[in-house]
Amino acid sequence: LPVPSGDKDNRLLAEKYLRRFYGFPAGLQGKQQASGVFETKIKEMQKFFKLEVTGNLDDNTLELMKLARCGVPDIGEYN
Amino acid sequence: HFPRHLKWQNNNVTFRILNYTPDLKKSDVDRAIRSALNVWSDVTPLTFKKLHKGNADIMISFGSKEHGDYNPFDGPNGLLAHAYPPGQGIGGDTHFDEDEHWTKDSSAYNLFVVAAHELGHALGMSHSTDVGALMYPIYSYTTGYPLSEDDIEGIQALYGPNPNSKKVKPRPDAPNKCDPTLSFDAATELRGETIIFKDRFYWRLHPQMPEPEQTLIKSTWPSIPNRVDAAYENPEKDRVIIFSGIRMWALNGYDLVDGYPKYIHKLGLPKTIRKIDAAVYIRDTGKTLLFTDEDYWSYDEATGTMDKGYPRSIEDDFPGMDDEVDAAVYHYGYLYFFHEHMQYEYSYNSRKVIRIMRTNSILNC
Repeated sequence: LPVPSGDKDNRLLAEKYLRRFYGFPAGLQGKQQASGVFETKIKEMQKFFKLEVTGNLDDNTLELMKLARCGVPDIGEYN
Repeated sequence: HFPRHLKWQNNNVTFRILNYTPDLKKSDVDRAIRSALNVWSDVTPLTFKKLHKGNADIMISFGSKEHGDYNPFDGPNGLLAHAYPPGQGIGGDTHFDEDEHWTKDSSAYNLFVVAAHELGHALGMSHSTDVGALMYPIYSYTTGYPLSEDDIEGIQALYGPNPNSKKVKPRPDAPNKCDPTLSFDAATELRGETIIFKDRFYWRLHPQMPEPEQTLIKSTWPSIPNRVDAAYENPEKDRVIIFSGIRMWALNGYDLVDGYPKYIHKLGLPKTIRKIDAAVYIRDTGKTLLFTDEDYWSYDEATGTMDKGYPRSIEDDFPGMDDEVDAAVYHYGYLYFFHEHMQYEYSYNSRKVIRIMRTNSILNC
């Protein structure tokens, strides 16, 4: 089924967040690889913020991604 | 810390403010930056010298979207500022997003609070996972001394302590929910969730959230004190009452109700009562029990008056509870008293304590 646009926006927001703060690789990769890396990075972010580590873009994780914050990455490469 | 524990090799660091936000007077910006630097110099040997021209170690500026370092800001909210670890060139430089509204208070983003955090990066601190630390990545407005023990430990690991150290009172780190000696300050329901207050924080338990979520009280309710003594929910009125000292606040959902704080004595408590230890609403009777030291009171929510014949002794009326109460909640005929690191399940019907558990078993520990 086509992904509902709301979910798609949230997914893009999450990818942008993870790219900026958790070193999620830029650019498109193989579908399987992308979802694996995405889940891994979500887990890193959930662990950092002491959220429940699910690897899923659940409401709490998404809500935290929308909070005002500092632009320095939380872990990983510091650009 | 950043990789390789990047730090300034010289304790005499220079800084320069390249431009100013129109949101504040120039002198307010100067003061905010100086105060933010003093936060770190108070606990280290570092000194900060202001330059008015030329290249300083820490170059401070306000810019919006792409502002010269290929690390663009994003308009209002979202990214507030960023800074670079110590080093040559852009190292140490600190940038604030001009699309934010910068203030001296809590009405928008407080420049001092954000500057103190960013200058932590400029000195070599990376982000902390402690929700109460200044170096925690999410913005929250706080008053009082900004550094937690976690922050001080981090910066002194890089530069050592301030040889002429001023006595500072660091904020205790966020309480660990699985600490076996954990006690609670207060507990209440809130529209199906359970809120547990401890120190400057509260945990939020939701039936669909196995992991309690810890948050700073002030990041949700800036005007409520850093410490809550007691709290209860009256679901009929959709109100949560929060007590701190001799004052009380009312919430509707997470929103503060106008007209508060009020004095607790409005409930009919004598002036000699200066603090409520615990409060719980008993749905079956429509009464709210207020616990103070060894006694408790009964407040009739329907009439808004204190019942006659109180205070009564906790020990007499709740056999098995022979000590003070830190917090209390009521579920389906059972009162849960929390005292220090134990919780007591008291059956209203059989009028006795039927189970004793650890206080933090409610936090899945």
